Parts: sequence; structure tokens; C-alpha cells
Amino acid sequence: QGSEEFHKRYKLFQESLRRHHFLSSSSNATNTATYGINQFSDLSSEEFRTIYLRALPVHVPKYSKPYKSSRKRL
Amino acid sequence: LPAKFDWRDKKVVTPVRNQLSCGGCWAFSIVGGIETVYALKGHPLLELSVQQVIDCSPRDYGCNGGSTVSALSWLNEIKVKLVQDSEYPFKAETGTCHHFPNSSFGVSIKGYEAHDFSAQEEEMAQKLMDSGPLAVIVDAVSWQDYQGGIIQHHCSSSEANHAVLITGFDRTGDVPYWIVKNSWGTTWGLDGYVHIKMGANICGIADSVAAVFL
Repeated sequence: QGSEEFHKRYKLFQESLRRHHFLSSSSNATNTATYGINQFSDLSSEEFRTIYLRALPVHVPKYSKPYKSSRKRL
Repeated sequence: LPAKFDWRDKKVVTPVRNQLSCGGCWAFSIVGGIETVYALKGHPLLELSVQQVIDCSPRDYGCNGGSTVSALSWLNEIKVKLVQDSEYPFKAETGTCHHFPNSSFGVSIKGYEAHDFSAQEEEMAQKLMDSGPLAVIVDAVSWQDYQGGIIQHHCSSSEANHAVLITGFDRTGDVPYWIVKNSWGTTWGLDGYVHIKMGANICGIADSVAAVFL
């Protein structure tokens, strides 16, 4: 407590509270997600993205249902 | 399709793991799928080595990122035997690839398929039931703050950045949803799981879907 790192994390935590408020207020339907404090609440969005969101997307072919001949269906 | 289906009910899904500060989600998602399909073949449910995939997949970047499809392609081409997690434990950092003698126990895949199921989530649910859990890539930016409930907003279908594993679906309520296993530990979300609305490609969940065969 009192260190530069503490102040940085505390500020990020406060920012996360504002973010939770935004995420929760913009969805008014029931059965919707809830957002709040968890183990990532003292990380900036950039830190979170850099550490955890590291999957590389790949383009894959569109799925097409296996063909069934009309004779088979009959 | 049934109203509800979850591979966890068949006791063929390993516990949620924690990738810590390693960006190896792509490895966690495919290894989770292989573990379940291996158990579905009548074998015991085993935890296989995620670290082996992180260290050894040649076209990926270990804890700095990777692709589910390129890792599956490598596993399939070389018929790599995945050893048990206890033998090659997770270290949360990229290490040197360890090789094991051919005689040692390991699980290799016979094949895999990867498709874009957008606008075809009914077919995707059928694939889940026929083939086992599905490794998918989603936009998880808003998941930083997720606590529970069904995600229906606040993510994009064009910015995939995180790999997870779909283990089931539930269509019994007003909002049908996918049941998704994450790798951020059990304290995150719903005991480590997240629910994503079905039928609208929320977070791009249907854009890149992979299933393995053993």
C-alpha cells in the first residue's frame, strides 16, 4: 500500500467499476449477463488483451450438410 | 435436437484449468476436446498435457499465442502422442519441446474438421452431439468482467481473439445458450464456464469451430 504499483492498480480497479456499470446498464433484458469484480479487475483492458486474448483467428470453410440422395431419403 | 445437452453430464469433461498469465488458450481448448473424445471411446477420463502442445506446436507461438487449427493440423500430420498432464505438467511459460519414446503412453488424433457454422448453429449443436466438444474462437474482450448469466451483447463476431471449448447447450429457457468451458480457473464466471446466447453468432462463436476424431 502506498506504492506506485498500488496506486496504478487501484486506479485500474476504479476504472473497472465504471466499466461494469456501463456493461450492466446497457442491457435491460432479463436472463442477460452480469458483470462485476473478478480476478481481472485490476488489469487494464490492454493488459488483459495482451496476456489472455492470444488466439490467432483462422479462416475455415463454410459448413455444408452432408448430401443425402433422394433415393436414400425415400 | 434435445432441449438440453451437456457432455459434463456423461462425466467425460476434465476440470476447468487455469492458463495463468500464459496466452495458451488455443492449446487448452483443443486438449480439452481431445480429453473428452478419448473418454468417449471408452477410455478413462485423463488430463492430457497442454504444455506439450504449447512447447511443441511448430507453427504457433507458445504462451505468446497460437491457433487451434494449426495446432490440430500439426497433431494430425505428425500423429503426435499427447502424454498425460502429470508427465508433462503446465508451467505457464513456453519451454523446450520434450520428446518421449514411441513406446510411452500417449493419445493421438485420427483427424479433425474445422468449419464456419455461422447462421447454422442448429447444425453446430448436432455436430457437438455427434463428435464431442467443439473448440471455438471468440471475441472475449468483455469477458474480462463477466460474472455469470447469458452473454448476449458487448462482443463482436469479427474480432476473434480467445479459444474456448463448447461442452453443451441449453434451450429450455427463454434464451437458448451454449455452455462454454474456459481456461481462466474456476473462480471466473460460472465455476469457470460461460453461457453464450445461441442462434445469433454472439462473440463469433460459430465462425471457427473445430472437432477432433480419435
